[in-house]
Amino acid sequence: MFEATFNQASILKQVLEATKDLVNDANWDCSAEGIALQAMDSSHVSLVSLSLRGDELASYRCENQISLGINMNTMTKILKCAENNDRTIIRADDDADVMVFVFESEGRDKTSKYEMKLMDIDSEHLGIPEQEYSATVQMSSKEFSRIVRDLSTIGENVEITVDKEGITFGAKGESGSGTVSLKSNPSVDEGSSNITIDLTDSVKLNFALRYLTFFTKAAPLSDNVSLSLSADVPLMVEYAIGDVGFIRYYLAPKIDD
Amino acid sequence: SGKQHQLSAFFGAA
Repeated sequence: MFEATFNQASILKQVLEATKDLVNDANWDCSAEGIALQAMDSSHVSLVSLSLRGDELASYRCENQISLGINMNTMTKILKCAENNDRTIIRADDDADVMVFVFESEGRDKTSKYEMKLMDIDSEHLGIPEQEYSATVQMSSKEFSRIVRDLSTIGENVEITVDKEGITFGAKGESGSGTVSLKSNPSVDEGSSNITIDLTDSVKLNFALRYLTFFTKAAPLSDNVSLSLSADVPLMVEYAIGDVGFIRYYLAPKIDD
Repeated sequence: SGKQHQLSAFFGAA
């Protein structure tokens, strides 16, 4: 039996918003440690990896490992039936073909119960190696969303350059070009861009903005985002989910042959 | 600019 209780529905709602545009169906792999999900987009260019630790949830139990095949759009719709502050329980029996959702209102005077059919999903699982990155940039998640949105109006791709001066995002299109530079600023002043850069080697890589736009849907989960880059390897974009876990995205770079 | 590779070009099957 698997059962996880979230003090508020909002975390699950935000996790679904952060994944549903990238992935239609995904296996939620539940174990004694917690909930994990790994899924690629249909073109296999990007990957989302979600981890929620059971011991950081309001309550959690999972005796036997279980893989729950979930249609992300259906789950999004069911979660819309919950208020943000509703205590939310998700539950599935071993060998169950449904997941049960229970939403309890703040005053405990209203309880809603929904059942969602589970699916058999045959998904390809990738082994993601532990990677030392040449550059890791921590910045405001809102700022990152803004830059991705702004440069998407110019072109389809973004060139990300990280060096000791800071990070620069650049896009070129048929009608023009744009760049946004953020200086690394160790003195934390009010109103500064407030980014930190951990750099061993300068890097310059190209990525499709279309996927970065999907990743920025995770911004409500965290005030900060971290971008990890090395030459010729996938970008990792990570949003922490409080103390509960993280959502990480990987995106294959565009490389000149 | 550049060719879009799939992730499997970088990560192996688990």
